[in-house]
Amino acid sequence: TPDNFVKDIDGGIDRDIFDINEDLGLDLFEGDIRLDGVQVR
Amino acid sequence: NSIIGENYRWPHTIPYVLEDSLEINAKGVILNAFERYRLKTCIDFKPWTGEANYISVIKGSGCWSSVGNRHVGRQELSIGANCDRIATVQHEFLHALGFWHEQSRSDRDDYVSIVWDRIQSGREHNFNTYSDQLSDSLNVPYDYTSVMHYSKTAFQNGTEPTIVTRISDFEDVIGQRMDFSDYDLLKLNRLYNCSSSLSFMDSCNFELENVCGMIQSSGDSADWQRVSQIPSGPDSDHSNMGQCEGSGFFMHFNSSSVNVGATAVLESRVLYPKRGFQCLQFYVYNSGSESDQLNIYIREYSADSVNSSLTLVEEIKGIPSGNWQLYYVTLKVTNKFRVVFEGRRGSGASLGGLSIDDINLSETQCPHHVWHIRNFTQFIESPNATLYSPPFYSSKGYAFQIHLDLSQLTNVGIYFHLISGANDDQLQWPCPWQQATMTLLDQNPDIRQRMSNQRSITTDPFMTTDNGNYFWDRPSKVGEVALFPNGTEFRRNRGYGTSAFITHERLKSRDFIKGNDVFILLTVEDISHLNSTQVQPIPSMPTTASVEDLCSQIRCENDGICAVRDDKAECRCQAGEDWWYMGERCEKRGSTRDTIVIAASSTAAVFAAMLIVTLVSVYCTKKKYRKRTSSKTEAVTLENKNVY
Repeated sequence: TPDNFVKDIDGGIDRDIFDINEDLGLDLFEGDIRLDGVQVR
Repeated sequence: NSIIGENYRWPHTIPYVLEDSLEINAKGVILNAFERYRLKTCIDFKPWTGEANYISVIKGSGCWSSVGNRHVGRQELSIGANCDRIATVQHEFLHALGFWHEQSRSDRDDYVSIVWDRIQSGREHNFNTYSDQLSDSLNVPYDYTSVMHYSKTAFQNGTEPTIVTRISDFEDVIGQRMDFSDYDLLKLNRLYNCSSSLSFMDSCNFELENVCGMIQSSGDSADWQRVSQIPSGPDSDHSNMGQCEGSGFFMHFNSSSVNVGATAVLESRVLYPKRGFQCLQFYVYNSGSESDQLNIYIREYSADSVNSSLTLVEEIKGIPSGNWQLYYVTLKVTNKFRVVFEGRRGSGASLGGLSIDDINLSETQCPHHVWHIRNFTQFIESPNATLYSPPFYSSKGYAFQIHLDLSQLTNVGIYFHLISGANDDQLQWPCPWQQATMTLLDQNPDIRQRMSNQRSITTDPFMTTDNGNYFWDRPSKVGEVALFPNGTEFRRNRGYGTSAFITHERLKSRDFIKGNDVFILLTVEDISHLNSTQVQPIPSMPTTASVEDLCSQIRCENDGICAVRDDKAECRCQAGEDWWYMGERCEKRGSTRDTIVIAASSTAAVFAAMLIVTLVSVYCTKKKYRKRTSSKTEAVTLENKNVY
C-alpha cells in the first residue's frame, strides 16, 4: 500500500494542551486554567 | 499541588453533563477517563440529577478548567477540538478537583530551573509559583512524572527548553500525557481521603509467601507451587523478569509429575463485587504439553453464603510455549465469589507445566482484542519498520487491522484500518460511529500502577476523501489491495490515527517492552448512542396531595392564591396596573400613587430639615462673629489710651 495511505489527525505535530490553546489565541491563566471573576479581581 | 481550602472540594461522586456540543469521539474518551478515575481513585462520576453544583463538559475553544469546586452551579470544563485525548481529560479534571500545575509548587526551584529569556513575551506569569500558604503539596515529593507538569517546551519563544530539570535524567520525562503517575494518585487520594476505589478488586504478583490469600483446593491431584524458576521454563518470574536477585516468584503446576487428566486447583480469596462486571487478566507460561490447559471457574456464593456454585468461564487451550502470554477473561459476577484457576494435564509429553503470574482483577471492561508483538526490539532497531496487526473483528462484525509506524525519528504512529471481512454484506456502510481505542500496555504487575498510553478515534460516516468517496465506506469499494503473510489477498482502507502516539524514548521507558514483548490492547465499540442528548433532570414537582396539605395551613387574604415553592406554602397576591397586595397573607395594599406621595413627602421633609440646620448654623456663626468684632474694638480703644 502507498506510504501516505493514512490520515493523521495530529497533522504530524505532537501538540500539548498549552500548544493547542496558544494556537487558538487563548491567554488562559497558566495556559489552561479559567479564573472566575473573584480570582480575576 | 492542591489549592488549600475544604470549600474547593467536590463530593466523591461528581455530577456531570456531557453537552451536545462535544465531538462524539471526545464523549467516548471522557467516559474512558472516568473509568481511570474509578479504577485508581475514590472519585466517581454520575450524570447530573439536579445537584446544586456539577461539571458541564463542553466543546469550548481549547482545553481548560477552573481549579477546585467554585460553587457556581454549572461549572464548565472545556474539551475542545484536538483535546480528545484521555490524559488531557484526566489533566483538566485534576484541575477541577483542586490541583494546580506541578511546577507551580512553592519548592519548584529546588527541582527545575526556569529559563526566563526563552519564554514568550507576556507569558512569564505562567511560571509563577504559589506560596505554601495557598497551595499544599500534601507531603509528597516533587513529581517530574506528574500528568500536571509542563513539558520542557512550554511557552517557548524559540526552540530551546523553558524548563530544565536539575536532575538531567528527567529532562524529557516532564510533560508526560499518558496516565496518572504514582504521586498524582497519592496526592489525589490524600486530598480526598480515599481508602478504596470503585473498580479495583485485587492484584497478585506472588512476591509474598501468603500468595495474596489464595488457597489450594483439596479435591485435586496436585498443588500449585510458589517457585522462582523452572528448568524447562520460565527461568524467571514475569513481575521482575529475574532482575531482582532473591526475589521474583510465580505459581507453577508441574504437569510432568502427574497423569493425564490430573488437575491442580488454586482459588482466590473471597471477593465482593460492586459493579456486576469484571475483567480478569494474568500471564501464563507453558513449558508442559501442548495440550495442557488452564480452566477458569467462578465459585459464586448464594445469599445464605453457605452454598456455592462452580461455573466454568473459560478454557485456555493451545497455550504457546516459550514465553509469557497475556490473557483476559470477562466475568459477570454479582454475588460474592472466588476466582478458581485449574491446571489440567493434557495428553502428550510434558517436561514442565503451567505457570501463572501478575494476576489482576478489576470491575472494568476487558479489551476486545490483544495484539501481541514478540521480539519487539528488532523492529525499533530496524529502519522504516512498519507493523500490521493480524485481522480482528469488532463486536458489530467490522474487520479491522492496526498499523504501527516505527519509522519516524522521534514519534511512533498508530493507525486504524477497516479491511474487507466476512460480514461486509450484512453491515452498514459507511461504517458509522465505531470508536477504536488503541492502548499500548504498560506491563507493571499492578494494574493501579500502569501508565498505559491510549488514543481513540471514531468513524464518521459522513467523512469524505479528496476524490469524493466516503472515508469509511466498504473496503471492497474504496480500499487498496493488500496481502496477508500467507498470501491471501484482501482490501485495506486508508488508515486513520496519529503520527504522535508516543515518543520512542517513552516507548522504551517503564514496562511497555517487557521480556521483549509488547501488547497493544484494542477495543472497537459502537458509540452512536452518545450522539443523543444526555437526559437532563426534571425539577421535582410537588404532588397534588402535598400541595393541599401545606396550603391548608395558610389563609391568603384579598383573593391571594396559595402555592408551594421549595416545600413551603406561600401566598401569590393580586396585582393591577398601578396597585398590588403584599405581605405574608396579602394583607397590605400598595399603589404607585402611594409610592409617589411617599417619595415627595420624604424629599420635602429632608429639604425642611436641611433648611433648619442651615438657618441655625448661619445664626450661630453670625452671633460668634458679632462677639469677636466687639471685643476687638475695645482692645483698640485701650491701646490708643495707652499710647497717649
